[in-house]
Amino acid sequence: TRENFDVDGGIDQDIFDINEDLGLDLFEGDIRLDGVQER
Amino acid sequence: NSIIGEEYRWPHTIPYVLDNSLEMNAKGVILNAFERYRLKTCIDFKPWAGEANYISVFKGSGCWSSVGNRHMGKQELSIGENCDRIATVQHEFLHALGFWHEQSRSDRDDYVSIMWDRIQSGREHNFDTYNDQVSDSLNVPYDYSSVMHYSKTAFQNGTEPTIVTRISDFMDVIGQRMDFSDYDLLKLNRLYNCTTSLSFMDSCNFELENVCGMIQSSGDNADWQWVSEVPRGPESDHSSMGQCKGSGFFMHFNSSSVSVGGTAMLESRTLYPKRGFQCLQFYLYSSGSENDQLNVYTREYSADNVAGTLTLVEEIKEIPTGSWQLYHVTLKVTNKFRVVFEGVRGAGASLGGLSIDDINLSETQCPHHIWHIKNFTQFIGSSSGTLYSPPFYSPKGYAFQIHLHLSDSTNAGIYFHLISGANDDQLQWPCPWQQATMTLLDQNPDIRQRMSNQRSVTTDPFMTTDNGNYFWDRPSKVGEVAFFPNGTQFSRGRGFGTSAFITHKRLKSRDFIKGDDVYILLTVEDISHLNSTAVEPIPTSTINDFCVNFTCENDGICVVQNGRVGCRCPSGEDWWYVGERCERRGSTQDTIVIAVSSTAAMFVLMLIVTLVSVYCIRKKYRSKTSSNTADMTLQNQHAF
Repeated sequence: TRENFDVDGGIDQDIFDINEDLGLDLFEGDIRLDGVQER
Repeated sequence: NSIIGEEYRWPHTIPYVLDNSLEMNAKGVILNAFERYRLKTCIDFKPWAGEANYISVFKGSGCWSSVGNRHMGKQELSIGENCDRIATVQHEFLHALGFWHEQSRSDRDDYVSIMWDRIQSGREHNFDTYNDQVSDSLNVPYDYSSVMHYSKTAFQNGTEPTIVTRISDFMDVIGQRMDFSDYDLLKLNRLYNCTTSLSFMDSCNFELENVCGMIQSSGDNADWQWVSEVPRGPESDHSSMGQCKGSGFFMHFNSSSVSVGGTAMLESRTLYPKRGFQCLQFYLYSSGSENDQLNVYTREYSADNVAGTLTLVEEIKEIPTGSWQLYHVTLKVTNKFRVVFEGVRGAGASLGGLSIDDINLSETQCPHHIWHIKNFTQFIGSSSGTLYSPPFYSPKGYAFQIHLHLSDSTNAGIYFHLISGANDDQLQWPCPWQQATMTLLDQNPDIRQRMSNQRSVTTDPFMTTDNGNYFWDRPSKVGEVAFFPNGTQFSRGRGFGTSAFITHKRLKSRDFIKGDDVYILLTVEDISHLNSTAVEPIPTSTINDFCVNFTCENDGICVVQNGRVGCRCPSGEDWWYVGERCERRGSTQDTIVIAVSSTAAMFVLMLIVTLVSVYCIRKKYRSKTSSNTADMTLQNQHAF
């Protein structure tokens, strides 16, 4: 049978992998700091 | 791991906007995620209507959110490409509600070890912890199965795990992105003082003798019995499959004890709907006559009918015998009601009867179809692990099939196929914006504790394949020939889905496989109405419309200022309207005329004044001269 269309391209990507591949360097991988947040 | 400070809390009902930048599938997935919040927590969502603060979900780059309510009016939350998975949306909204990641708890090192040398350089800060001055774990133990926990491979610089759990069994549990865990819900409900939920109504596993407050009806021929096994089956309950000695109860109607047509009715406690639509789920076991049937009624009460009106909702016949079967019944009740289960003895011999267990009632939509796969385990990782569901029809009439791909070594895949069907000549092609939601059911007896794995795909009518065809065009045109098990030929369109639906390890965990049965719940919805979702807010403050009975003339516009009504009058280059209702017209010619006439008037006036003054002066002078001459004696009347 013809290839199915695989939206994940065969890779089980987590949130942080997706962001990493996009070159994002967010706080803890997926948190946007709005400048006020202090650590 | 929740941020400390009341100022970070959202109201229990969060205003939101689904920005039009979002992909269609993402919009549907976000609304499904909201339903999970409504079922398991007291958090609700409502379209933004001008409230001061709201969450704007848009298609940004990646998946991210701020932590807590930032009181910034429009607080953005990004569900970008590949973020359209329901648990990803749940995760990002937990951030917005005030939660950080689970492994950043202050006591994290008691439970996991961070392998610093395996983290990508420059990303180490992502594994910092908060101290308990700024982060509150809400008195809930460390949660390996939190939807907010990093996976073992987060930010790895190679192939070795960056997080190692001190209890090794949890190595492959951390990083689950299926649903809220029990502790996720405990924390969220504690943080927001939840005591109820919008859509959960009841769950009953019959473990307690009070049988969840269910009552036996009068006027029937027998009672339902509270038992833990039946000689002719089932040998055990469905809740724990007989794995717990001394427990495992369910309700049984012994149809062999009554004659054909004999009944036994079991009624739920009184229930109070809020949304007007409900989904009733339960497991049913038949061991009596194959013609035994279960009728499901609602008894709805109203002020003028205290006994309640009994309405037959569904007749469940031809119940497969010898195993627990999952059933869903859709209810549409708006008033106080009970659910009534009526067992009916059917024709033919009966040595057993009907048994019912794990009843759940919620104000959610029932799945459209159920794909029940028996003897499931044998297919995992085997070459025969390519399973196709029976054909189903969506509410719009599209025929479809699900393909479950289990023969891979680590992951199970799932794909949605359109297939040729009876309605194809009347349907729109390519198939527009039908969202297929495929759910691997976690068969936990309590719907609130289920962590079902779900993926949604949406038919984009504009999507093309490399050969230029439309992907979702009519299967008989772009599909391939296939055969049903009974030999019937049909066309099957190309599959659309994911090879990474769930890992085999997770598939074998929880209650996804129960009694070697698996259930895939299927819903195919038309989501074309979501095409444009960013709506103008409806102002919350009511405007007294003084202008209703105040009219302005000559296209004047009625305005209210400082509580007073008036008109803004039109004007042009050299003309204008004036007056309370713009009734008088003015123009620059008028000005000229006025200027000229006033000038003329002024001139005439001045002339008159002048003339009068001259006259008066002359007259005065003349009189003076005459009086002088009269008084003059001529002294010398003589000339010299």
